[in-house]
Amino acid sequence: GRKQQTILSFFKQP
Amino acid sequence: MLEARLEQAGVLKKVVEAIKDLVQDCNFDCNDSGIALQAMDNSHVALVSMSLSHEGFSPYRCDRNIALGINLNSLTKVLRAAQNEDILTLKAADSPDSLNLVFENTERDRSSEYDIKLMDIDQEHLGIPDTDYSATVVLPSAEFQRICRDLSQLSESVTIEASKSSVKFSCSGDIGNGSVNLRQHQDLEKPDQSTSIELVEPVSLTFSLKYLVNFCKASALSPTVKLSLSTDVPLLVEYKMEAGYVRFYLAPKIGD
Repeated sequence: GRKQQTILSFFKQP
Repeated sequence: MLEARLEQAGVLKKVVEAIKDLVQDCNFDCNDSGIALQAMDNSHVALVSMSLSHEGFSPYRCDRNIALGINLNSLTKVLRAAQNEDILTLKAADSPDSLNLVFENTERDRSSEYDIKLMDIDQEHLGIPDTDYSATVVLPSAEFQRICRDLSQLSESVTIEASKSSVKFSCSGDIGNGSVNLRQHQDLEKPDQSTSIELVEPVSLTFSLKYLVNFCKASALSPTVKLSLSTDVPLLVEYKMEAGYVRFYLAPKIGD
């Protein structure tokens, strides 16, 4: 199936 | 100190209602430009970003940056005591232990006052990159809510496909499959009922319906919702308010 990504792989952490 | 008077308590009630099932504790960051909030859900799949501009308040005063660490369940309990039409005044000191809320009815013959305890919340602020989305769809928020609710009965995920003239929501599950196709159309008499699509290139992405159903709790904020999509980036679901917005970002499901 498809794998759920997380926001952290797209938006930069400080 | 912070002093912010909102003509309609309903605005804050709806904002909190929209996000309280996604995040529990969060900082309301107050500065001279207004009140903002950014928080992720526990599993880091979704992010909410809220902004209420100082223009939405009258008067608005906040001389320095103040973070109000609030448990949204507690805030919900207090806001239940406010009518949508009540005038709401928020007050906090520079390094506050509590937030003061006063609700006044429009006749000004009743005022209620509450203080809610604040907490220290260590929250990381993520940098959200500017994105040129491949597709932007504006549709009635009630329609989007109905589609998400209906498809969530069949499946955990929905595939959203945007093309030049239509947007298709489809899903498949154990009992079968389903899809809803919305064609671009303009309703001149009721513009809020229109569906518009701005397309740079066709895009197809899959998302968890559980989160989308949750985002739709913001439908009371705006008659329309804007969906912005690009391949392999989070979906942006935006509800605009008179002086601000609630934006949800949802990470896609990738691969097969």
